[in-house]
Amino acid sequence: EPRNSDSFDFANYHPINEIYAFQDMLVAENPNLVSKIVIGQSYQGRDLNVLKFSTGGTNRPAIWIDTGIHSREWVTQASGTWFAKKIVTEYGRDPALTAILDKMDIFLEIVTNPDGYYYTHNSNRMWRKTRKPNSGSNCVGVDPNRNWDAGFGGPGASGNPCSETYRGPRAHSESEVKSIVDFVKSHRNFKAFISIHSYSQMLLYPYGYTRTPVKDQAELHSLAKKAITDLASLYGTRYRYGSIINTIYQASGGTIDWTYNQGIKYSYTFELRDTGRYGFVLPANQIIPTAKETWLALMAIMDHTFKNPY
Amino acid sequence: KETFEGHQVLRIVAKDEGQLSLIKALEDMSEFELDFWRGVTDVSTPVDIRVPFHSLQSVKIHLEGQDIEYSVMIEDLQAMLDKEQEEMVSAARRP
Repeated sequence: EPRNSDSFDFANYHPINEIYAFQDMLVAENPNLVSKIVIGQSYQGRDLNVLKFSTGGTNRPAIWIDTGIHSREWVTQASGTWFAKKIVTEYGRDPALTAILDKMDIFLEIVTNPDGYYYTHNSNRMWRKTRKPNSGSNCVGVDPNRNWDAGFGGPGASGNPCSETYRGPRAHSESEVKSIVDFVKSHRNFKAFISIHSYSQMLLYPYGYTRTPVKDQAELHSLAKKAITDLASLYGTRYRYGSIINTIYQASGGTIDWTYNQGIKYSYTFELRDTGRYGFVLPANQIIPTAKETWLALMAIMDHTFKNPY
Repeated sequence: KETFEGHQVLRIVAKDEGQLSLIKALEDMSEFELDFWRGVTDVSTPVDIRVPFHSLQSVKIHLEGQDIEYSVMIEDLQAMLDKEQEEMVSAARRP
């Protein structure tokens, strides 16, 4: 086992206990910058851990980042782990990140669907949903990216518990979703919300449930362009960008549609690397390149959020 | 532990909107037990589908019958998962 977060192997995939241990190490090593908040429990009773990066203050304007809400998208949890270390090492070194953290807090949930993630390691590598049983059905789990109260139950989500895009019996029925909802509502000062998925190389903004453009469409579009340009500057990885409904397909009950409707203007969702060869089974040697290029886009969004208070 | 012996992931590219609708229709063919890794979006964007071994022949015949182009993105999913597992284990053993 690694003795400290420096010796954690960021270039490999890890089971949930190792990621949780890494989080605790990071907190122990950086008590003045990182703390761990347990925002709730998963259906199977696992802690929903959020790392808070803060240099002080009370209820500062904040940025949310989550990875791994779809459990089989392993490169996202791995990238989240890398981001956590990056924030710690770059604070005080990178002027842009330092300026952000001197005024704002960053919250990072690395394993957003812990039951699902555990299940992908132990029973079914291809599992995407939560692990809550559905009454009246043999099929388990809800798609936590269709479970939010934003056009919930509309087109682009399934009412069939056996479907990979099953929306759940009601909005926020999943504790993994409800815990974030409660946390965001009680915090009341999130200015950016970034939810990270894989794969298909896209950076998307709301909406997914309706064709009505968001009122900040022009700004979100131009910021997305800047973010993917910065991302591409490292390895030339090309992303598409736009609203969810125009870029992928109609999807109701999605995370960032809800966050945008809560007043969080800079709401984005990423789809990380698609090599055209591996899909969800992206080899571990691609974790760090993926995380590194994504970090550039994250910085573009975080920097813009910092410089454009609202 | 669920295994995926013989499962393939097909990357399908539609030529036009008509073909796109035919690919979309596969979503409703529950007997194939398909897992859409990348769903149907537009003509310029490929669709990736994990196809269980028991459906492979039928799905391929179905696509070929409609003149829909596809390539095999992952030849044997389980082989790839075995390799992933092996790498994790050997990484964990490294000092």
